[in-house]
Amino acid sequence: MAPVTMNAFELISTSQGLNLSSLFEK
Amino acid sequence: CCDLDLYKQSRGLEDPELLARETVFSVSEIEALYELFKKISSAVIDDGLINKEEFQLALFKTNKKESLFADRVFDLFDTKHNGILGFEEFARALSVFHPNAPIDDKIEFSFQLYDLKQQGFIERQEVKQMVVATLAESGMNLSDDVIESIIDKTFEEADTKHDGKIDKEEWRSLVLRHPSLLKNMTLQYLKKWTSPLHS
Repeated sequence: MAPVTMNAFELISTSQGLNLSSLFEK
Repeated sequence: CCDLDLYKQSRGLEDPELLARETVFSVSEIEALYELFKKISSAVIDDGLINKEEFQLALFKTNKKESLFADRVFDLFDTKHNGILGFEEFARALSVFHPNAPIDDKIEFSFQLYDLKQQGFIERQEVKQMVVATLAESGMNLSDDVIESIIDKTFEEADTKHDGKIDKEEWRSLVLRHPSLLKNMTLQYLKKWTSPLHS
């Protein structure tokens, strides 16, 4: 659960679509 | 019968030295990156180019997933705006994610990523759209009130000019105060992955 104190961009940055390290995984 | 743009894209690894000079990668890193590129670009159509489906497949290991952010990242990588990535585009874009890339490049890329309408600022409605998309992706459910409070708080802090939008200068000052917001702009993995020790 995201706390209200969380920065919106902090939440957004958890998106799987922004996790490019998976490009390197088989 | 043919898309001329396809033939304008450079295919293959033509000049690794030049690309190494223009990015933060070494020649051997460029060569390692090219091997990855070949793998991704042959997943659906073996044409030496990455299309959006292949990019999504490499990111999510499935082409069934729709993602606002995967689309945004692909569009930013696609500097020639022709819907496909050549190796040069791929290497230049990933260079920004290298641990040794300048922080200013990371700040600029992340700003463009979140500036969905490419207006030169991030407006509240765009932040809401991205928050809602992130929550939907992860199956998290938050009430509209909670979402609005999170965005209120973010704007209270980020929008120092109080004009209801976050411009590049405000973005820069926000991420310098909260470096964790740029965490996904650096792939530590990239350094390890391209090192000669990687098997």
